Amino acid sequence: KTLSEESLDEILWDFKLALVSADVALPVAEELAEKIKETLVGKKIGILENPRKLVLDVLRNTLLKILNPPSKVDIFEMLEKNRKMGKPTVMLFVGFNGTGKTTTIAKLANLLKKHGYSVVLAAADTFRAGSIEQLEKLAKRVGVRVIKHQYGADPAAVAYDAVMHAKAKGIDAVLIDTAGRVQTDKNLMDEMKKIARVVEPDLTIFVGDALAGNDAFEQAQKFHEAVGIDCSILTKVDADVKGGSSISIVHVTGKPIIFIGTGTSLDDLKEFDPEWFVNNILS
Amino acid sequence: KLGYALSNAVGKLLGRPLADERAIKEFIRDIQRALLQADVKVEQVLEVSKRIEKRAFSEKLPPGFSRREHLIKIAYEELTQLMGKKSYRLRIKPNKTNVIMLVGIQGSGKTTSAAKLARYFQKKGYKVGLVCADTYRLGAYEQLLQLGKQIGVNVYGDPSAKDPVDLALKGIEKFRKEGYDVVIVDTAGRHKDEESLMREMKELASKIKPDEVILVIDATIGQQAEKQAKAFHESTPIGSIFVTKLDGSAKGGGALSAAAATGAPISFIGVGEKVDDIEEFDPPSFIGRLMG
Ligand SMILES: Nc1nc2c(ncn2[C@@H]2O[C@H](COP(=O)(O)OP(=O)(O)OP(=O)(O)O)[C@@H](O)[C@H]2O)c(=O)[nH]1
Ligand SMILES: Nc1nc2c(ncn2[C@@H]2O[C@H](COP(=O)(O)OP(=O)(O)OP(=O)(O)O)[C@@H](O)[C@H]2O)c(=O)[nH]1
Ligand SMILES: [Mg+2]
Ligand SMILES: [Mg+2]
Repeated sequence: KTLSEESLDEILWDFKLALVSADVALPVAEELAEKIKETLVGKKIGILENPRKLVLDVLRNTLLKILNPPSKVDIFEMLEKNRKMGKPTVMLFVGFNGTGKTTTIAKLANLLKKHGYSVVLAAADTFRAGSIEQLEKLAKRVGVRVIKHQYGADPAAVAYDAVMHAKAKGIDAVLIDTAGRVQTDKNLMDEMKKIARVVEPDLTIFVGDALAGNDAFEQAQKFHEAVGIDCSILTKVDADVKGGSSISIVHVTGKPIIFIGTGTSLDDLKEFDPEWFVNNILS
Repeated sequence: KLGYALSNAVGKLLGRPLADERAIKEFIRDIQRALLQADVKVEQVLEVSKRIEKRAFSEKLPPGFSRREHLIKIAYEELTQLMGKKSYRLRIKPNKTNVIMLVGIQGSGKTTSAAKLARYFQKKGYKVGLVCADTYRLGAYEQLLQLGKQIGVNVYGDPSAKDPVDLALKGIEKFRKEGYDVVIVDTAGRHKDEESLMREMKELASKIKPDEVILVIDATIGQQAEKQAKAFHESTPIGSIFVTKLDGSAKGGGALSAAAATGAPISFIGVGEKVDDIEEFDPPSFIGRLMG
């Protein structure tokens, strides 16, 4: 028998709903369905073969392929390479409000320190109440220094200051914390672009909330268009999420997710496992 | 004021030579797409679209209504039904210290919203106090303290305190003695699978006996909203919902599903990071934005 367009449409509609229920953004789910339809329409399959199972297999492979993009990011490889060249690895953290940037920076600083790298943090969120104190207290727990100015200072200046400090002291990594921002605010997006222009980070890291639905796609897309995301970290994965936002984020940026946040403690930073996410999304 | 996507769907429908079964089904599909993209729970989207479809095919055209107007009327009515109760206004009881407790998932905007609510009630002439009962997040007290300073509202907190219940009771008592009308208690972020935190929230509510528990929900939340909200509601009955970050691109469909799941009305929305970026919830403009 052949797979008709009609039967495929019906099967794909169900799968689209399943993907959306798993928090894959609707436009991404629709795009995936279209691609799968193009691949399978008119295809000859065995009399006893179950078309639904065939679509599921194709979908599973497609999702795995998305989560394993060709561009790879190895933080430790980068740190080693830069260390040999005597320069710090500069990482700029950006993202929407409340996604976990500041906490994630502390977690990563903790991880790098455990692996024997020296780290300095930049308190470049000079806007939000308590942002500098929050980073300072986290830094104290990790045992790393914070470069800060005062509230209202130019974030780019704080970031630049931290990079200069790292260069002068031979520090391996500079982790720059920035204010949360909505991607629809031109001024805030311009401010972020300026920070990136001034410090030329080795890595611009997008921090996304695993609980976000369609907006994960919007955020990743706009942040990527603005400053070029090199990789992402998905937080709050411990909150019983299906994890579909991982698909949206990697699909629209073409860049890998390098870590996931699995809680509020310093060691709640784990490696990203595409298989786990795909199984979860399709469960 | 009807959302762009909805009026687009209707326009498409009436652009056809016949408002036949196929055209109506496509109209329903367009509505489904708009609601799904707005993060409304999949099951709810299917329910609402079933109801719209049923009425579209079974209802007689009311006198004076065009097919177009009738369809918009049906869709709008069914979407408004999703909204639940109409405008809900938080009532401050006279001659007592009203306690408002904010709860919600990590990063949803509780602390910022606590300050916004304090300002909102302060503008109405009430004597307002803020209590930082978040004993986990580093810098939580400093954050609320700085916000309080911005608006001239006293903040009670103790960064060294380990017991949020004891801290909250102390803070409320202090404000009560000084004749405050409203005390807003900010709590630590938590999600439904952090069992001890959910138990702590339940205990906190039973001890401080709030006049209102407000669930703060991020407008960007996706399909997990309903499940999370239900779990919160089971631990501490939710009085109303505060939807934050609606100044972004998110439509808040998740918060809507949460409201429907808990039966709690939406009382306020957050439309920015500043203390004045708060609005009383207005169902028609929320629907308009949802479908836009
Ligand atoms: N459960 C859980 N909570 C997390 C995770 N990552 C961060 N959080 C919490 O989320 C809340 C917000 O974290 P922050 O680090 O302040 O987020 P942010 O992006 O810096 O916030 P803004 O700077 O205000 O935009 C805090 O309560 C964190 O403890 C995670 O992986 N799991
Ligand atoms: N754009 C926008 N940002 C908001 C809004 N409400 C809160 N925020 C921001 O969201 C981020 C998180 O806000 P918080 O008030 O720290 O969130 P929280 O729920 O107290 O976080 P935890 O205590 O860690 O659970 C901050 O950057 C706030 O400025 C809003 O309505 N719009
Ligand atoms: Mg931060
Ligand atoms: Mg808070």
